[in-house]
Amino acid sequence: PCQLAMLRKAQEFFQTCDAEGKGFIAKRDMQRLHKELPLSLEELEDVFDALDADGNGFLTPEEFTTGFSHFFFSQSNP
Amino acid sequence: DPNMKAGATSEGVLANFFNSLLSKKTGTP
Repeated sequence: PCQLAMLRKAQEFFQTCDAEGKGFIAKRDMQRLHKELPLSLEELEDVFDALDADGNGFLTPEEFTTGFSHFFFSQSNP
Repeated sequence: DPNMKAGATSEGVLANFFNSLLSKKTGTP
């Protein structure tokens, strides 16, 4: 159940970042969040690079979910 | 160890990012 909750949240956040519904997140999608989140462009770029495991410049739902799951389970299991 | 430091930093920015998204969704900072 915990994993299901995590997957739902990851999907929800992915859609927040991928507002156009392309199926991937590009760096400019991440930079667009600058208006909505209290993070600087530099921080958002760091987030993107941290999530972009293969470094191809696009975040897939799998990469996003992997990054989110690390955060999610580190929060729920201190 | 620079690698460990980089890992900890990216963990920090990710935590910050996801917490911001959570706050945005729930409306509670």
